Amino acid sequence: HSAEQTEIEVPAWDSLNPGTLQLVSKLKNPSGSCSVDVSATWWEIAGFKQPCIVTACEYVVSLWKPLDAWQWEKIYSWHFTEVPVLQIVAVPDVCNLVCVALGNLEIREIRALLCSPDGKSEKQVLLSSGNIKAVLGLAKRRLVSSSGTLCDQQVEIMTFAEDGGSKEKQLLMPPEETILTFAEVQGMQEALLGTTIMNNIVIWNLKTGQLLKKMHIDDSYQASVCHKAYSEMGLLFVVLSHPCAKENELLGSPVFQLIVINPKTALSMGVMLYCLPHGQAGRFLEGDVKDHFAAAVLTSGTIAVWDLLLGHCTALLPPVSGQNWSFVKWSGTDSHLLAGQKDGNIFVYRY
Amino acid sequence: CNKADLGPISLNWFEELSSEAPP
Repeated sequence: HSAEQTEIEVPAWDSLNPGTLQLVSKLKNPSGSCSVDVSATWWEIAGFKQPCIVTACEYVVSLWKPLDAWQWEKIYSWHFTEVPVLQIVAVPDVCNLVCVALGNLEIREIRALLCSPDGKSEKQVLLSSGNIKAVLGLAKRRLVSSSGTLCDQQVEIMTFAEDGGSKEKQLLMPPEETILTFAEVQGMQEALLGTTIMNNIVIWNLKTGQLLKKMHIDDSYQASVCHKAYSEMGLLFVVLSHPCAKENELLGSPVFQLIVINPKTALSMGVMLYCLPHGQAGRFLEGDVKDHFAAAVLTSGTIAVWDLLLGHCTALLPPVSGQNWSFVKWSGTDSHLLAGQKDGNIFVYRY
Repeated sequence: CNKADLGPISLNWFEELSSEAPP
């Protein structure tokens, strides 16, 4: 890639510890429609907050409560008739609320899914609609979304009330280019990052709505997605994924990358490339980063997990029962990995 | 990588950028 990259030793596939991922549970969704996403959330059941799993098929979102011995029971289902579900939008710090993005190729609606105060029936509330480009749930019961393009682009923060309805809305200054993704800055609740179509990273002050800086990153990889960021010693460290990265003869396939940016000067450089082990092929399809662990579904149908501190891939999960993996999420309620297949099977792994 | 290539670093970058950026 570039001379700025730290050289790393990539372990071979057969040296990875196959015991790193341990299957603890499996959920079978019998709805029959295509499975699109999974997430974990807290839900109050019989007076206790419980770590639940949310599964999304094209037209049904279901909430599963834990039973004994890693079994799960479906307790609520929300149905959609016109527009299919694209993704679950996990909102940290909320209980009894799930957000979903609906649309065909692009997001057309964001809805909050709740249940009635007596817990007997499901409810849904339309939060926003239009040509929505990107959405992310943020700490302190907030949700950020961008809609429109270029001159009419709107970036909005919505804060939820206890009952899940939208309590207040605030606009952020839009950059003059389309936003692709958002990412929080760990430990800085008033800072928000966005990646744009022009390969820039923008940073906002969420308290004032100011657009603080536009920082251009290396053009080696197009359409990079920002997953996580943290600030240390005056520098901003950002974990990106590279869906369009080509295989590099020396390093293999770069799936994630850690870059460092000086927000004062907007100068940046690559710190680490996270590549596939030798003998493994595939590009980034879909993935999730939590703390210092990154997981990705590859175009080969395999899931790969990296320890971002160690710098190399620590686990590979080949397709199970002949079915490729189609999505992967870290559970927000514990240290489990949730892996899903298109036919509705969800597997829970302890990492 | 070499930190010097990134230019002068400020520990208070967020506050400084907030005071410099248009409201």
